[in-house]
Amino acid sequence: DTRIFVVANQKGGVGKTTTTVNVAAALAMRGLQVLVVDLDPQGNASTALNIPHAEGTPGVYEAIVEGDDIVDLVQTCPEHPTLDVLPASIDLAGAEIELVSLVARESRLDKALQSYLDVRERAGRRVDYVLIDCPPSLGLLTVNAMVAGREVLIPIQCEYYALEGLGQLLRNIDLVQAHLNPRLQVTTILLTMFDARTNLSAGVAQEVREHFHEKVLRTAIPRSVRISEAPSYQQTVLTYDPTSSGALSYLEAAREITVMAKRL
Amino acid sequence: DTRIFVVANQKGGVGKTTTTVNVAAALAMRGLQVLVVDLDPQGNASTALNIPHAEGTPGVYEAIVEGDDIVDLVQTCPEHPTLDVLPASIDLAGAEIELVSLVARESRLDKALQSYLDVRERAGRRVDYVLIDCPPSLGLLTVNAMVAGREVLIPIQCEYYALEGLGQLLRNIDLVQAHLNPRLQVTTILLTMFDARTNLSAGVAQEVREHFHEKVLRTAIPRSVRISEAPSYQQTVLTYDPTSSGALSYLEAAREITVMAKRL
Ligand SMILES: Nc1ncnc2c1ncn2[C@@H]1O[C@H](COP(=O)(O)OP(=O)(O)OP(=O)(O)O)[C@@H](O)[C@H]1O
Ligand SMILES: Nc1ncnc2c1ncn2[C@@H]1O[C@H](COP(=O)(O)OP(=O)(O)OP(=O)(O)O)[C@@H](O)[C@H]1O
Ligand SMILES: [Mg+2]
Ligand SMILES: [Mg+2]
Repeated sequence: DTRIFVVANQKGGVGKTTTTVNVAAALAMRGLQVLVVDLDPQGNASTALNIPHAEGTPGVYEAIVEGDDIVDLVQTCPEHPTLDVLPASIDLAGAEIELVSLVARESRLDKALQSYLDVRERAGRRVDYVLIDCPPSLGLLTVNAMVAGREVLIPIQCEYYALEGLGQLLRNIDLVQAHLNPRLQVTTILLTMFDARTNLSAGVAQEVREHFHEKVLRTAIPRSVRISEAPSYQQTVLTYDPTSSGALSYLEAAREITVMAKRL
Repeated sequence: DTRIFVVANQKGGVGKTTTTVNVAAALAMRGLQVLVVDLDPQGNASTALNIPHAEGTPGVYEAIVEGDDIVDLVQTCPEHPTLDVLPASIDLAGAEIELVSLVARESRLDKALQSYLDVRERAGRRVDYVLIDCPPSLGLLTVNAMVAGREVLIPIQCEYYALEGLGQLLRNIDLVQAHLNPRLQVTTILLTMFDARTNLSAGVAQEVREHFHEKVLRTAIPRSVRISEAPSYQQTVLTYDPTSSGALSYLEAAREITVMAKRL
């Protein structure tokens, strides 16, 4: 079965995009077929994967608001040939308000994604992993991702505010499970921007592990300037600086995610 | 005239809340009367200012969706007696969708704020500064802030993605100016999480200064662990660690903002 991850957390700047692109690249480097869906109007994931997404470039807006086929909209990542991207464009910024009055507004991404996965399956290029990068909110774009998804990957920054919004996020996931997508479950928590030198980081990490137990990946992603430099070269840290602590930790996190599949 | 700042940037985690609470506290320490409006459903600003905002606490939701008077909803910050806060609560999370179908949906905060400022003026406690902390999106909550505001303060994190969303933010501000609030102008840009050791920080800072010129405060806020520890003690960095680089830079930034008033 194709694994479909929703990378979500309404707290801003916690590493949703960074996790999406680097885990996707790490999975692609293991030879897996990966699709990234960029649901953030800013298009940071599209940028990091070197996918042109200037205003007017067709992408996820056309798929969910206009009903176009994803197969006509995806672009392949130049650095990773088995990684395809459904890009975001600026038009997506208005999509949340436009979606409010559309029919089946919560499940438009699910419908488009399922038909694309069928096309890929019939063409003998089955997609192994889908990663959906969400904007920092719990509006209709993130709800669309949660209806289309099977697993939720929550990046948690090792900072104080990180714990504050978690309750709200988990409640929203429960609501989607109860009314829209019973298959959805939180399977993966990833600690990001972990700074071993500060008590704050250690404190937050401990609290998260005590709360979420085995769902928290053993690997914590360290705060590393190489990770934040990579997007300015339109690369993931895996190709920008392959032996850096950031690259190695994302490779290890991706390995843990593939191993976990056997447990589910 | 009361200065009304909208602290906005749809990019997440750039320091909107940190800037709102620390500039507000610094202004209050200069004896000014300050009001913080917490428009982020996560209520991080309310937490940092030690304002209880558990589910069910009346606050900004009641003011903008139910039309209650702000004078009945504000709470005073324990650490700073001239700093009042209109708290956010979890109910605010649903407000964006609820607002879509309400009459005068964009100007409900403006109307509530203006009547509160009148009440304060008549009571001889005129408000000198209002700071509105926005969520990381450009939806109806941020639009409400921009209609109520007179000046926009844009925190820009010294990271690569910081520049990507700026165009969209400035376009949205232009739209609000043209159709909803002609008095709104971008007056202040603040560089945050500046790390003098990295080229990335220096590069972003230079680009921002070349683009926005004198609107960029001379003071850049350094990345500092003391700043991120303060909220876990329900304090601003100004009382948590008054002589730290973080506290001193926010004091200086607040001073620059007050001096700028004379120029406008
Ligand atoms: N481990 C890390 N070390 C250092 N910097 C990091 C790390 N992870 C992410 N960053 C940087 O922190 C910033 C925030 O990360 P990112 O944009 O991935 O978060 P996000 O949750 O997607 O943000 P948004 O809420 O705006 O979508 C970016 O500038 C990114 O380059
Ligand atoms: N100068 C700084 N040095 C170190 N850490 C900082 C600094 N400014 C903010 N932080 C930390 O970075 C994180 C993001 O900051 P903050 O929450 O203020 O951003 P925001 O823009 O309000 O986020 P959101 O988009 O979720 O509302 C917080 O954990 C905060 O404590
Ligand atoms: Mg992102
Ligand atoms: Mg905030």
